[in-house]
Amino acid sequence: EVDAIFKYDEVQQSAIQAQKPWTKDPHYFKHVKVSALALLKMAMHCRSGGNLEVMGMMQGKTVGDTFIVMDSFALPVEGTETRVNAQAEAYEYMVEFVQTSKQVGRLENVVGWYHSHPGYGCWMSGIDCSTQMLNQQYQEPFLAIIIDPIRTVAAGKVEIGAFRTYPEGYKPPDEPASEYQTIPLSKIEDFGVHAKQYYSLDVSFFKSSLDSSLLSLLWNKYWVNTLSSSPLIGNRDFVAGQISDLAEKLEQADGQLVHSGRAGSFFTPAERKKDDSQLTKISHDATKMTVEQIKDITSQVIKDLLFN
Amino acid sequence: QLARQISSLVRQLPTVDTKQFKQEFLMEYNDALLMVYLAS
Amino acid sequence: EEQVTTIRESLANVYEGGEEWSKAAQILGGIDLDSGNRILDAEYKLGKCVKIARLYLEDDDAVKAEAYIKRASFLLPKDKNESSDEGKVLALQYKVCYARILDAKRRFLEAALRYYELSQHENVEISGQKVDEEELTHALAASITCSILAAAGPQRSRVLATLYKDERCASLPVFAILEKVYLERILRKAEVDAFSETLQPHQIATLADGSTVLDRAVTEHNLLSASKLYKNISFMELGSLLGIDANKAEKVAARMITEERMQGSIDQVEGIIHFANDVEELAQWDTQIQSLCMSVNSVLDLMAKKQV
Repeated sequence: EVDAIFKYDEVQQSAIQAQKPWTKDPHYFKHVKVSALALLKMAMHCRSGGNLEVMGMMQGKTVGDTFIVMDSFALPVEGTETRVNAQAEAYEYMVEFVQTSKQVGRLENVVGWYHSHPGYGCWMSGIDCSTQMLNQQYQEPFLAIIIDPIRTVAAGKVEIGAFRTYPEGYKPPDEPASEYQTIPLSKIEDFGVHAKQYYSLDVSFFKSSLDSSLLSLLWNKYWVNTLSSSPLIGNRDFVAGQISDLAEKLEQADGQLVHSGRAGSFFTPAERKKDDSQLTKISHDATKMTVEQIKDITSQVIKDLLFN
Repeated sequence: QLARQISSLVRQLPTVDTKQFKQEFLMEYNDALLMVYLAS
Repeated sequence: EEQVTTIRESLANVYEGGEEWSKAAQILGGIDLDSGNRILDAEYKLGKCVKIARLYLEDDDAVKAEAYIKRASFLLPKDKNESSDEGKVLALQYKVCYARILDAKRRFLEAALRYYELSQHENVEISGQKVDEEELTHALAASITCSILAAAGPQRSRVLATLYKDERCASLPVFAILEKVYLERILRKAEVDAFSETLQPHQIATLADGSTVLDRAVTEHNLLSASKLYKNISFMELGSLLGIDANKAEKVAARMITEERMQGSIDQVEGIIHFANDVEELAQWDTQIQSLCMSVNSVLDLMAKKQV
């Protein structure tokens, strides 16, 4: 049963392609299941890019309202945030890769693209939205996944988001607020303007029985990596950037607070509430950053007690 | 063989005990405490 | 001019047949390639320059060979016939010649890079046949030799890393010494003597100070290895470790520090060298923890194996 998900039913997939249920409902797809293999490959590829945005493609299938990502491959392009459809540079590579994949028994089609947002969170920028809209016009069904490799290391869990855009001109119904995430000041505008153009899908993971046994074998050695790594040292640049960003946000909020303080009576309760929520966000960001630091320094102290 | 390996292992402890290490370690520790203070 | 050229070419062939390489080169060198009276295409001029350079190299005259190969390097981009078989052969000959000249002139690091590039020509086809595997292996071995003879430092470390990670090197007899040099281990006399037997005459030539090229390379390498092991050491002890006298050890160390290939300071009054390493204590601590944890792991594995 665990491995049944790995079976590829060509007839079923062709039928889905013919029916195209996503054309009737812009919100049709709701879930994403990512295989352990695809997740590992994507995370490692994004991590290897360092501070550069990297991108790749995902292979898989759809079952009902769920995307199932079986595998992924990297594309030889960089700087995906600099132009719409950076993928275009790699079309030849993509075509050849997919053709060769089928020859070696990977029958799944390309079902999406992934790229990294090093250090600034999982959300769709203006360029990402335009690229994804283009993809959804010509390559349906298509999914966008974004991974933040730097926050992954800082938080100790994979920062991943899956998204689909709405068609041009579509007005989405009001959604409940998604989980809060820190957005750097330099990206806030880009984040805000396009926030309503896409929605996020629920991401879960699966692994085969072989994956399970391999991972459990690796787990026996994993403790060595945990003890011999110091995120405190590795994440210094990122933390410094976060503190600097926080300082800028504080200055901005401070300026606005001063105004509202002096001329408080001229501001409506809604406007005053907006300032409060800005400060709340800042304190939330500061708390998160500090908790991560505490976690890292705790591990250093434990190592000191253990080994020294 | 096992006893020798364990003996060799034990002899590697403490892993580091230098003044420079203590300085660096305490500096990181103080930075983290400072962050907690400022955040709170 | 055409008749004179024909005579010169024939005479050069005669000299070549009699293995009088320099004479043949001189005769060919008399051909006026920049004559305004005849229109000579770039491929012809390139061919002549490469041939003259190769002839001089046969007689170990690297200086004259270099002059002609430099002329050839200006002509290479102008050769419109580079994709033809003759063009490919010429390009390969040029690359081999250039690498050998750098080797002969003791610019070992550059030579190593050029040889390595040559060793990767496995997909080049000439007249339907791929480049001989033995030639590629020979180029790879030459690259390893040159990188070992190159001046110890960060640039050489990068080249060594590339070679060490290349799977093909593992099967070469010179791999053992490559591994030791890459891992910055001290080279013993027996290993150095065995390696010197594989070298060419110019690579074991005597320098102005009486030592050979190999001696100097080994001394510098061992000094760098010692700098990883010791925080400080007296020149007397360093000299006995390296197999040279204390004064020489001090001179070599001073040169390496001045050229920024090693970090440290010398107290001439006390006769002690203090090594400084870039790696911070916390990062080194992690490395020690890792090796300790791996030891624990192997103890546990042994216990499990013996069912203790």
